[in-house]
Amino acid sequence: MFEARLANGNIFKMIVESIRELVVDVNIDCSTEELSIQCMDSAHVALVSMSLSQSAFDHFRCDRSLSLGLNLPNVSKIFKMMGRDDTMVLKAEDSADKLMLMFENDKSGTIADFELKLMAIEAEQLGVPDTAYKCSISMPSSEFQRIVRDLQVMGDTCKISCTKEGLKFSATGQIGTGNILMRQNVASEKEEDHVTIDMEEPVELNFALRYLNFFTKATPLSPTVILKMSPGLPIVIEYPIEQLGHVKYYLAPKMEE
Amino acid sequence: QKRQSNLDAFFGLK
Repeated sequence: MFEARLANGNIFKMIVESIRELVVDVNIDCSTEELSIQCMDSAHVALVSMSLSQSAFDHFRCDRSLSLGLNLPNVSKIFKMMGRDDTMVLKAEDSADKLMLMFENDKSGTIADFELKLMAIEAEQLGVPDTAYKCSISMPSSEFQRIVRDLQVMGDTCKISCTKEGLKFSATGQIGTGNILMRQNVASEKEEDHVTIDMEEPVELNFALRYLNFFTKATPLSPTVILKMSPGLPIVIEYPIEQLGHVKYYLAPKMEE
Repeated sequence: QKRQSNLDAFFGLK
């Protein structure tokens, strides 16, 4: 029997919204420790890795590890019926062939419950190696979203280079070139406005802006975003969910022909 | 022109 109760159901809704355009049919893996998702997009260019700890839930029971095969666009439709302040309850029997979702509104006392048929999804588990990245940048997630949106006007590829000058985002296209340089900023009072750049060695990589734009759907989950890069490796873009978990995106670089 | 690589080159399938 799997049963989990999340007082702030909106967190789970935001997680679904942050990945449903990138990965459609996913397994939500339930263990005694956490709910997690690890899934690549159909082109195998991006990987989503989500984790939400059992400590995020007011009640969490998982007798046996389960994989809940779901179509995220369908799950997203059901979450449209959840109120902002609703409590969310997930429930599935061990012989999981369906998932129960319940939304409880404490104020009005209404309870909505939905049943989703589960799918059997062949999951290819990927070995994501632990990497000591050469550059790690923490910045306001809204800033990253704005940069990605603005540079999409200039072209379809973003060059991200981390040097001692700072972190530079560049895009070149028909109409010209755009560069946005961010420097370390730990002066402002608001922690959330800080930009911290840890650079062990300079790194310069190119990425498809279309994917970076998909990733910024996770912006509502976290005021900060963490970018980690090493020469010639996929970038990791991490949106921490307070201390409760994260949504991480890995993106393969575009290589010089 | 830059060619898009894919993750299979970086992450081994378990």
